[in-house]
Amino acid sequence: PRNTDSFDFSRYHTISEIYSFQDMLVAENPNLVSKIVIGSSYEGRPLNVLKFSTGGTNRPAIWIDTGIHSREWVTQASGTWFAKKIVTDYGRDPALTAILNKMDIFLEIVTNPDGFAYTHSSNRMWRKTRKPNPGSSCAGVDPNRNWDSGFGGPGASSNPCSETYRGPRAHSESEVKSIVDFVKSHGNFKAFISIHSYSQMLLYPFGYTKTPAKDQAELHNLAQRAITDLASLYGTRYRYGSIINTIYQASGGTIDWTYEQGIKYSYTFELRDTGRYGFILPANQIIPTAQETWLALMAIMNHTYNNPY
Amino acid sequence: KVTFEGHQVLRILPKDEAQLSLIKNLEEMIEFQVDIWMGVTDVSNPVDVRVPFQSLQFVKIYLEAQNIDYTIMIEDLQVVLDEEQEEMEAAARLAQ
Repeated sequence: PRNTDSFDFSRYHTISEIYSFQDMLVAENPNLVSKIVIGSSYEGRPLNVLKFSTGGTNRPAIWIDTGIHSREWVTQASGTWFAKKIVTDYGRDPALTAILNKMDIFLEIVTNPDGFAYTHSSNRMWRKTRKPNPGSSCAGVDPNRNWDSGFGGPGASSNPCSETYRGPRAHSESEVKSIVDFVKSHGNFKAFISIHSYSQMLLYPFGYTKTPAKDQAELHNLAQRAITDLASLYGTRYRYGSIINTIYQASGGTIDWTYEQGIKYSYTFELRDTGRYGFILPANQIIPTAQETWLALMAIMNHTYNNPY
Repeated sequence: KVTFEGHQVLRILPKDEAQLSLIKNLEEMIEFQVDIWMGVTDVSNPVDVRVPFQSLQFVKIYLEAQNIDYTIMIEDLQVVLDEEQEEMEAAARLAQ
C-alpha cells in the first residue's frame, strides 16, 4: 500500500509488511510518530518501537508491546491497528488527545521478530525466540519467562526443549534485555501493557508469588473497569485477576519485572479466542478484537493519566 | 516448513484436582510432544493441547482411561493453517 490509509488491517501480514507500515506511519506523521530501534534480535533484526509524542522531554510514558510470543498473530495485527488508531484519534478523541498532550506512548509491535519470521517461513506454531541453546538440539527461550523477577522459580522450565524454557540466566535474550535497558534508561514509565493471546483474560502481578501486589485493590478495580469497557462493544467476556490466581504460577514474567521496577499499572492481556480457533484466529476477527481491546487500553491509559504518581 | 497434518487440538475438561494433575503429567511426557495451547489453571477452566498425529491414540486412551472428558477443538490443524495461508496469499494478490 502507498500509505497507511490503504493498509489492510483486516488480514495478517509478514514482518516486512509490518516494518514498512511502521516507516510509512512515521513518514506521514513526523510531528507525532518516531521510530526508535532499542536493539536487535539474535538473528539481527531491528527491535522497532514507535514513539507517539507531542513534545516535552522524558514525559511520563505508557508502554504497549505485542507479539512477544510469536505465534500469537492476532496481537501483532492488533498492535498495527493500535498504531493507526493513535494517529487517527489524536486531535479528535478528547481523552487520547489529553493523554498525548501530557504523556508519551511507546508501542513495540513485533517484540519477537525472529520467532515471528519463523512462524511465516517454517513453523506457524513457534512461540519462543530463535537463539540456539548450547548443548541442546532445541532452540529458543520463552521471552515471557526470561525476566529477572522470580527468575528460575516454579512456573518455568529448565529444559531447552520446553515451550516455557526460561533461558540460561535472566535477561539472556536480547529481545528482553533491550526492553529492560530501554525502560531503565527512560526511567519514567507509568504503565506497561504486554499483550498475548489467547484465552480472554486481563492479568496483573504477580505470577511468581502468591504475595499480593501492594496495589492489588487498585489494579483489580481498574481491570474490572477495563474489561467492562471491552465487553461493551461485542460482549466479549474476559476473566481478570493476578496471574498466579487466575491462570497459573509463572516465573520470570514481563509484568512482574516491570511492576517491581515501580511501574504500577502493569498488565498482561490475553486476547481472543475462547477455544474454537486458538492461535489460528480467523483474520476477520482482527479488527473487532483490536477495537474492543482498544477500549480496555483507553481505560488503563486514562486511569494512568488521571492518577499521576 | 514444519507441517501439522493430522495434528488435533483437544479441549480437555478436568473434573477435579486429581484430573488436573493427571493432565499436568501429560504435559511432562516430553516423548508425546504435546504443545500446551492453554495451560492447566483450575478445575473450572479447560486445557487446550495440540497433539501430534503419532501421539493422538495414546493421549486419547490416556484421557479416556482416566475418565477425563475432552472435545476436539481442531480436527486437523494443517487444514486450518492452509486456509489461513490461502487467505493471506489471496489478500496479498488483491493488494498487488
